[in-house]
Amino acid sequence: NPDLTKERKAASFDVNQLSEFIHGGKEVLARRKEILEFVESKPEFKQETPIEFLSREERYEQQAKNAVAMTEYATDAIDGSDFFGEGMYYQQLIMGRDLHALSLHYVMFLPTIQNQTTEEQLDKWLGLVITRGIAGTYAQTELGHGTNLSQLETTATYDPKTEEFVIHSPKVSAAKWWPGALGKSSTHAIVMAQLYTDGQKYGPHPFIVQIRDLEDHKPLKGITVGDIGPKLGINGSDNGFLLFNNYRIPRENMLMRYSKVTKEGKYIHPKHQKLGYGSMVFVRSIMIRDQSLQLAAASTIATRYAAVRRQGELVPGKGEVQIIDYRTQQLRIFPQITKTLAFLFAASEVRDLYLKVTEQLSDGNVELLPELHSLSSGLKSVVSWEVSQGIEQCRLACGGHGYSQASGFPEIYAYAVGGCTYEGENIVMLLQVARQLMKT
Amino acid sequence: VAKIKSGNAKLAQIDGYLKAFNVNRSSFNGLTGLTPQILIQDFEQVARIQVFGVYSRLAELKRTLPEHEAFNKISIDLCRASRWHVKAYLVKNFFAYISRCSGAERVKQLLVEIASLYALDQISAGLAHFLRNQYYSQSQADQVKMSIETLLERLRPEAVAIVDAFDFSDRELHSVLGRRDGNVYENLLKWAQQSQLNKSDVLDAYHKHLGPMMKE
Repeated sequence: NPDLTKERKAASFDVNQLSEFIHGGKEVLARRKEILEFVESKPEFKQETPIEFLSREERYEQQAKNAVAMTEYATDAIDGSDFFGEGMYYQQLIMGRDLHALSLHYVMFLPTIQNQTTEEQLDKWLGLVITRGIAGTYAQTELGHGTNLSQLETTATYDPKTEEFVIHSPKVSAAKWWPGALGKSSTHAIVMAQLYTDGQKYGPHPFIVQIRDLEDHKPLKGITVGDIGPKLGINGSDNGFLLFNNYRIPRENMLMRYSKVTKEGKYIHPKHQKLGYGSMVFVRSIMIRDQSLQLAAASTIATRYAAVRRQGELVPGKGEVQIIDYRTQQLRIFPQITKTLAFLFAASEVRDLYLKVTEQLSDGNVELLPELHSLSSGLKSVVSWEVSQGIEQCRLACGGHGYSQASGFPEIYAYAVGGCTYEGENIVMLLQVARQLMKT
Repeated sequence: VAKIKSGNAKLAQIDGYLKAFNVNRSSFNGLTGLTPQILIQDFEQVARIQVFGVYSRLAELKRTLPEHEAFNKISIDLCRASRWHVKAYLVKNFFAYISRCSGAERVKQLLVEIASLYALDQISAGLAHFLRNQYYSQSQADQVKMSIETLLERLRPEAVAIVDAFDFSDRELHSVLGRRDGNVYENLLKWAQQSQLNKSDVLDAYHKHLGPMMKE
């Protein structure tokens, strides 16, 4: 398109230099190129029908097929030590903004197994997870409770006679609700449940629970599980519900790196109550980065289209004007570009701070955690809101075409706006920040 | 807050600005002579005023109400204080981050313009907070708007190249409107032709419902 070419020629700076700075160096950019070429070279990843034309079932099937191929090729395509950098990019190229049957398996199930198990538990589960012998998810949120974890209703009551926990959903509001890939794909779930032992309640703790038969994939007795239905976005994923009817699991299935329950039913407290904060900080830094990239995509689309689209002949006979020349259009789009960078750089900084704090944590120093935890909660809240509003501005900047799924905006918006409620609803997050600020 | 007021507080870097003294007037004077410090100071001032203001109200309410009720009563302002705390961090971090850019002078200058537009756009959206107690004068408020216009004009010729620097491939972007080659219209038509409704020229629904209606 001659207008886009003209724009590119008119720029006064070296695009590669800016790109290197944004992405963190020449090497990162080179790796992005290699990963893209790898994905495009594989016939399995050829995109025939655009996903927006598929039915929900077709989407789920296509994404499941892609997920298997994606994970099979993963070690050839990406540096395994950079799962959240190269890994997320690799996934985005194959899955787009739709996610898949194994999304929680890698993002939540695997890290929980790595971080919350004892040595013996790690030996038992890690191999199964990595070789995809089982498919896992993370079931925390319930129909009746989201962010306020202390009020979760699912119970795990220890029975010392059989050395088992009895997992139970006492009422319908206790149904686990939302976990990605829980509905139809996962065989196992990390379930957060209120721990009762020795007649005492000890609050929510994680348990690894098998929910489907490994032979025929049918739900096990005592388990009711299914898909929660269509959502605003991410419809390739089978977000699920899960109910337990006095379902028994061995004592060893409580994840016991920190808190423990002995064979006799004695509860042993964790050394540091705040240790759980660390992983939330990390997940939120990933979220902020992911959200920023959605705004980057939206502002890329709006800026390019504003250069291509011509509307209104201000001087008769001179032809229609590129809409990017209208000041109102600039005010709609350019601040979104600036927000993208503000958020992206904040995400990098929070991740680096997290790594610093993690080092201190290994010496039992939790001094910096509350401030960082609070900042990451606040950032998640402000960023996800402004990103969703920014995407909407970019969509509007494209006029009627922004309403078509051809623009990409409906998918981008639906994907990003989910961030306002998952990993903590935004207002609840802001109130948590306020609590810490008032304390300070 | 009590400790900060008595000068005994030890704060982490993220919260450190809470300890600084309030400034009566902003030194913002348009783009000429504008430094990151001026903008950072303005955001920190607004955040500090919000945090201390809501703290005083909370302390006042706690004299007559249980803590959770007092907290709920002013939770709108508490959220506002949290937002400004985060916004102050975002502005400060933006400038700190780009100061580490080792690229060409023009790239650094461009990043500063982008960061300044970010800060000024946020000020413009929350202007009432900056005008409070005449921290900003009306003339400074007018300069915010004029500075935004100037920056939009400066960024206009760079905009396409800036978004190119995000390095999206067409595969990742997944948008007909945002195609790298800009050939939007012909590809919109090609995309539409993939619609399930275009698999045949006449759909069953016509034979079942619309056709009979028209023949009645």
